[in-house]
Amino acid sequence: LHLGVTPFVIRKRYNLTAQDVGSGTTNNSQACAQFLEQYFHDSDLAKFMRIFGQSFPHQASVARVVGKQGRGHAGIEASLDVEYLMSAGANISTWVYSSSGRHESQEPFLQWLLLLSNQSVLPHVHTISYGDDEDSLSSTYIQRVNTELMKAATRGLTLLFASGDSGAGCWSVSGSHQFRPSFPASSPYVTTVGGTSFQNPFRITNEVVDYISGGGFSNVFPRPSYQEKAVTQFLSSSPHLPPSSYFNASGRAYPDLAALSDGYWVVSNGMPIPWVSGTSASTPVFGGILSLINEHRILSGRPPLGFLNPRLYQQRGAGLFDVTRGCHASCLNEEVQGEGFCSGPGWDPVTGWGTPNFPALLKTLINP
Amino acid sequence: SYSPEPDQQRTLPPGWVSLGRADPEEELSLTFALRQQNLERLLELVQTVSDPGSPRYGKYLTLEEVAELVRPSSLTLHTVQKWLLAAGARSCHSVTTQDFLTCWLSVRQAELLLSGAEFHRYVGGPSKTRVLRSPHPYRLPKALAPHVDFVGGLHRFPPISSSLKQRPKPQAVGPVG
Repeated sequence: LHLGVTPFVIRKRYNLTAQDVGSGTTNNSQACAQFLEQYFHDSDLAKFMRIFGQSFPHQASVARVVGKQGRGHAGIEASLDVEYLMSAGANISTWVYSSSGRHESQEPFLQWLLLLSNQSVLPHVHTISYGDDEDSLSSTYIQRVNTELMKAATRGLTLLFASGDSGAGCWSVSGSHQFRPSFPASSPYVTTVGGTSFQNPFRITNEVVDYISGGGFSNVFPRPSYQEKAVTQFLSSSPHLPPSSYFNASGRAYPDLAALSDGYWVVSNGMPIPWVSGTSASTPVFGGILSLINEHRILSGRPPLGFLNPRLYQQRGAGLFDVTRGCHASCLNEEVQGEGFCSGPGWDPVTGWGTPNFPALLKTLINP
Repeated sequence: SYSPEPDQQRTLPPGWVSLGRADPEEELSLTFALRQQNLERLLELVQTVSDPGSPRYGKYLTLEEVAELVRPSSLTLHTVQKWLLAAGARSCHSVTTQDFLTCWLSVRQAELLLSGAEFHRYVGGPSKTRVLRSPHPYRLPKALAPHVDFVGGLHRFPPISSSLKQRPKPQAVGPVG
């Protein structure tokens, strides 16, 4: 029984014991980035860990803040990112990237990309809460950002992007409705994280789709070969496919993974705040768990996981709880009546391959 | 001249308000994305270092090796620097991979350099975020088409509202002991 998602609930559901924490002896590290110009306060993290972090060894302050941290109001997103990245990836050195303090004529996400191109030493895992509708961005910009994400992948960085909180999305193109994919979630060179809820919100039970979970098919990027089999299987077997005019069935499909995104407790500006929801919550949770797996890999002399998708799709969901119930939101019209894609066995464009079962996932990702 | 981003949305996103034209003498910072090289090779490397079945799995590149691979040609670097200096750009900073250049210019210089651009100040969101953006498309001299992908800082607005929501407390489903 529980009254909202806390680190205890996350660690219980994903089978993390009190021993599943960073060793504190490696160069392992993780980072979270949000571009809302929100501030993050160390005092919130310390308070959060005092309230919710007693059952596992953890760090109560971040290792590094990149970007200015003013004395402004802390933002829920900035607080939540750090608190849950450091609860799932406990006792692992954590950086916070904050775009506050940039000049008025700069673009925060672009500045983050420049940082990636200018720092030799960076954390292995990055969780990023940022996305724009694909159709609002120029193709030149999208292709160039995609190249920047490829550069990060060749360096062994794991970039996890939130899949977005508008379900399949919806917009009207020359009078008819279509789903609206989000970028960089739709980039073939990142790992995208969707969202789930507990079937019973007060019990740690199996998970179902959180209706906000972003997902769908890119209108810009063709499907990468690593996901061809899984996505074709979904398209040929799902009993709930929306009309084909709503989406580009040959596009890069996302998300790749998921985690709980509903009903989190967050401490921000000294206040514990309940029932916070969004894929900006599920993304740091999954990021922390991948950092723990990196910890074990580094301790056994292996390189960090890097760009995960080719391996993830080869392993066909091993080590993950498959989410097979529920659909996410989409266009409110007669034709689809607010329903986008629905989850099903194996990969699906709502929860990807599913949510982490840490000991099983560690077993599948520790070697080679 | 040509427009590098004809399909970039320029309508004002919800929640933003225009405060009018920027002062011509104001300083602003623009980011120039320079054309990279060897992107085919980069794509191959992404696949070989990320595929567990590849002999090169996990053998990642350093930032310096990535820079060596994608660095713009010296013609690109020279052409863009000459163009920017002639326009009065100063305090230009590059990155290790040399494929981005951030420079400071006055609004007046920027509007001359990027023909068609017109910088306005906008304010938006709960934290009253302020930005300088151009509601009009910019164009570059044709000679730069092989050297510049796009110019950052003209059209895209930062997010101002979190997509996180505080949902109402769920109603108990079934008898809760």
